[in-house]
Amino acid sequence: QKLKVEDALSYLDQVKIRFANDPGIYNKFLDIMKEFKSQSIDTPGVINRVSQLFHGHPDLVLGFNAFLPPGYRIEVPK
Amino acid sequence: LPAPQLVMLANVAAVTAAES
Repeated sequence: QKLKVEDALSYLDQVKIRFANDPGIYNKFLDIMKEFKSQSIDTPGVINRVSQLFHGHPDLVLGFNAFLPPGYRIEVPK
Repeated sequence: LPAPQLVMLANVAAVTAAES
């Protein structure tokens, strides 16, 4: 399934709302994405950082997985 | 680039960050 810009905006909103009391986490997520955009980090690097940042938030991890290319996903502990 | 959807998310995040 192809995700659209609206899906990305909606996901970013979800992250922002979740960490409304701790906006540093939302800003860190934006920083990770900026570093990916500027190619400072690659896809596995993003996966590594995001899995640490969203540890304990399996719904956010699953939402993020939807943006990953085939063959990549962050495992959610059961 | 091998991760077009992730690039799209990164682009949207960059715009969002610039606006806030």
